[in-house]
Amino acid sequence: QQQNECQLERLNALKPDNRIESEAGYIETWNPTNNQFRCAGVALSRCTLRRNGLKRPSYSNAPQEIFIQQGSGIFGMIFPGCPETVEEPFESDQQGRRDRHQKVNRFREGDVIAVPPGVVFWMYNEEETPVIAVSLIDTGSYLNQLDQMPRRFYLSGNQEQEFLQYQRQEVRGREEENQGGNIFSGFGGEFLEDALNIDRNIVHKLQGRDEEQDKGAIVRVKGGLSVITPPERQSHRRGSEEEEDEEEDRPSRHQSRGGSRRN
Amino acid sequence: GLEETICTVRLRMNIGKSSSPDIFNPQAGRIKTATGFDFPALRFLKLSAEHGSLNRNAMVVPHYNLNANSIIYALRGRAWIQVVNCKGNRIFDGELEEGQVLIVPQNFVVAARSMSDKFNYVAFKTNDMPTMAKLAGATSEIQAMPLEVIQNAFNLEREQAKQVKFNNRFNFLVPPREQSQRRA
Repeated sequence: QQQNECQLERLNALKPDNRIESEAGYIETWNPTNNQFRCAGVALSRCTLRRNGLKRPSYSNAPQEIFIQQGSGIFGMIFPGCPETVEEPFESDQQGRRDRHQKVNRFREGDVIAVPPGVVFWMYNEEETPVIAVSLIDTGSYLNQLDQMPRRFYLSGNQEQEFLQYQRQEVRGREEENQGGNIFSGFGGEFLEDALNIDRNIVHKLQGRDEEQDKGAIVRVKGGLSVITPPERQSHRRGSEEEEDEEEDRPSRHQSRGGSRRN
Repeated sequence: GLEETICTVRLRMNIGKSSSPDIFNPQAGRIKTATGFDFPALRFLKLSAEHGSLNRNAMVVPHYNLNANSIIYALRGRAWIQVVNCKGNRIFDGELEEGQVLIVPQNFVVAARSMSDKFNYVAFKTNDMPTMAKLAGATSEIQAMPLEVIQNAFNLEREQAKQVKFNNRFNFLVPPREQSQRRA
C-alpha cells in the first residue's frame, strides 16, 4: 500500500462504474484503484447471469467471497490434484470414455461461496430468475503474492477481463497491449497440440480465435446444461428457519431443460 | 526441549540427482521437490524448491502455481519456455539457458520444452507448500470439469470436448510425434 491511501477525509457511497455485457448476462465493477478500495485492500464486482447463463471458468490472484443476492443454480470449483469423484454410471461413447469430474454444488439466494486464490470457479443459472452474485476479491490477503490489482484469469473465450481497463488507466503511456484473450490464447499452437494431444482446429477453439467477442464471460447454454450432480435435497420449513434434510439415495443427472423449477 | 526441536532440526536435503524423484518418466525425465512436508525447516522460511531434469523434447504441460512465485534457474542445457499472463498475452517466449533465471509470478501460466539432451533446473518457490494447477493431463483442471462445461465454455462440439478432456493423461511427457521421430 502507498502511504496516502487510508488518509481518507470523506467517504462516499459508490455505485459500479463499469459494465461489460455478455451473451447471457453482464458484469459490473467498482473501480479498484479508488482510494477507499485501495485502503481496504479489496475489489468488488457484481455478476448477473440470465437463464441458462454459464459464467466461464476463471480464477483470480486473491481469495474471493461471493454472496448470492438473488437466484439459484450450480457451481463448480476445481481443486488441483484432487480426484474426479463424480462419475457417469455408464460409458458415454463406444471408446469407453465416461465423464468424470470434481464435485458440482448447488447455490441459492443468501449463500456465501468461498473461492481460494488460483482455484478455477464456474457457475450456471438454471432458473428464469436472474442470478445476481456479488464478489469480493481480497487483494490485500497474504495469499496474494502479486500487487494490489485484482486479476481474473479466464480459461476460455476471448473477452476482456473485468478489471483490465482500470489497470490500463494505471499504466499510462505504455503501448496498448493485445487484449481479450484467455490463458490458452497466449501459448503457441504447437505447445498446445502436444500438451493436450489434439489437432490445430481444436487448439484454435481453445484459444477463442474463431469466436465473436460479444459472447463475453457469460455464455448461453443452448438447451440447458446437463451435468452429474448429487441427489436433490428437499427443503422443509421448521418454524421460521429453513433447514435442509431428507436426501434421496438415487444418483441423478442435473438437467435444466424446459421450465420446471425442481425435479 | 529446545535441543530436541530447533537445535537438532534438519537443515539439509538433497534434491539434485535424487534416486527417489517425486515425478518420474523414463522418457521425459524426473522432478524432485523439497517442501515444508518433507523438509520442515522450510516451514519457517515459507519457501520451497524443485529440481527438474528433462530429457530432449520432454515437455512440462501448461501449469501455474496457485500460491507462490516461481524463480527458475537453469543449471544445465536449455529449454524453450512460454509464459502467459491474465490477459492471454505471451510475456515470455524464448530460451532459458544455463546460468539464466526466469521469474514466473503467481498464477501466470508456464509451459516448457527441453531443447538439449538434458535440461536441469532448480525452481525456488515463495511458499513452503506450493500448489500447482495443471491445464492438461492427469488431475488437470480440464479433466476435473464436467464435459458439458468444457463443451459450452470453449464452444466445442461434443466429440472435440472429449478429445480435449481425454486425449492426454500425462503432465510430463515426450509428445507422441517426437516419440515416433525418435524411434525412426
